[in-house]
Amino acid sequence: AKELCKKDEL
Amino acid sequence: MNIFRLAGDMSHLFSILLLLLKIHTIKSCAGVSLKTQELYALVFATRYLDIFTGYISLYNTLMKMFFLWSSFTIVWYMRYHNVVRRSYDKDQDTFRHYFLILPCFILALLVHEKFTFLEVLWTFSLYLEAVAILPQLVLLQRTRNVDNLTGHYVFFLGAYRSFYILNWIYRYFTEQNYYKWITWISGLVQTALYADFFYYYVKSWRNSERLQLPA
Repeated sequence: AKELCKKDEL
Repeated sequence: MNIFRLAGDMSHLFSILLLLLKIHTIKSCAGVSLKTQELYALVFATRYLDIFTGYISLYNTLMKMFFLWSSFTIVWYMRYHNVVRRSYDKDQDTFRHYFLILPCFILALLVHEKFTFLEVLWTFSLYLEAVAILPQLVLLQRTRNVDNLTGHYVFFLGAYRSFYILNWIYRYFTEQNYYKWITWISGLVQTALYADFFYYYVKSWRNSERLQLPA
């Protein structure tokens, strides 16, 4: 499965 | 963190500080849409639930806490503060913000990256943020004569969105596997909503006159 992008933005 | 992202976050922070300054020191919220502020409070409340589930950096956590605190503080001031609430243009601020919430929620249920509680709420917050400025823009247009602080507030919010787009372009070219379609599209929609306002803001600034939006 495609890994989700890390939510490092606000 | 790149310079565009930092500039975006600082514009966002600055816009909120301007608004708090206006409300706290002048004790007035004339021209400010409570509907938009309530939508932002909902945006932050649904997006930053991840404060409890994941840690990115001290910077991220502190900013998230500030956005949460400030958005609820502004709503509190406008609704309940003895002096401030009297300056609220209730009769002009008539946008039905509930009509924005439901479609955004349905869209988040249909279009998301992963069907989990936090992920759907995160997506909902992105869609809602994209349109949350609408009640404010409608109010500005109705008020015609916009006071400087409110105009600057909306300008810096728009600047924040523009810097984020530059940040995404930069990250797309400098990082591997950096794709965020949902974030990008809702961010583009959001920034496009400011285009008209920007035009009149820059025009009034260049002619050094008060900001006036056409009816």
